[in-house]
Amino acid sequence: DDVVTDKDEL
Amino acid sequence: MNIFRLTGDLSHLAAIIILLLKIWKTRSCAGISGKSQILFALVFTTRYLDLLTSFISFYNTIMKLIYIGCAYATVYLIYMKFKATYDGNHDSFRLEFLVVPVGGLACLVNHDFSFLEILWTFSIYLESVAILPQLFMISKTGEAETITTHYLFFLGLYRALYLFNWIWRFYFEGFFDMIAIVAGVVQTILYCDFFYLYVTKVLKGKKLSLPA
Repeated sequence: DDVVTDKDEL
Repeated sequence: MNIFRLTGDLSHLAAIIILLLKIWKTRSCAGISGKSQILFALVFTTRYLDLLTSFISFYNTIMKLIYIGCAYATVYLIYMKFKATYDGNHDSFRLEFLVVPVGGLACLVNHDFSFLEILWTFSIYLESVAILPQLFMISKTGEAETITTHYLFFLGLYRALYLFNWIWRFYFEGFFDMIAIVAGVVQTILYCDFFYLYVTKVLKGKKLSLPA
């Protein structure tokens, strides 16, 4: 899903 | 993970550690904006709430915990342990002028109108301007200790490296997050004036002082 942001990046 | 992302993270870590060590070794937080440090603690707290809901990687979890822990340790040193050395008179930036508009913008422009996503968006916007109280303080006093400028350099370099990371990810992964990119560009631009002074003065062995 593209609405959930990337939580891997700090 | 690419080389820009990794060096960006390490640059960020270096900045945080440099500041903590500076305060600890000199037993003083003179010249450091406690307000910027409060904002960074707020940035990490609102961004890393996913620590409670999901596991991404060992690296991810450890780095998030270090960033949060160091941010609160820094605030503690400034406002509690070395409070007597805190230069509150020069740290006069009004936090509500940043937090309130940024909170409003996060509610209006986000990827998903949910609690975690709005707080994540808030943290991205807030981080882009969180250094302003520190830069404001330096402009008021007209100077900064050399070690403080090293801190600012690594903190600015980190987001600039993230910009290269996002260019890399766009080409090789098709990944693209407009909110992070625009905020990251704004954040990096705020450091440009400082980068210029850092290269032309500090790296040549001079103290950073602004013309009166």
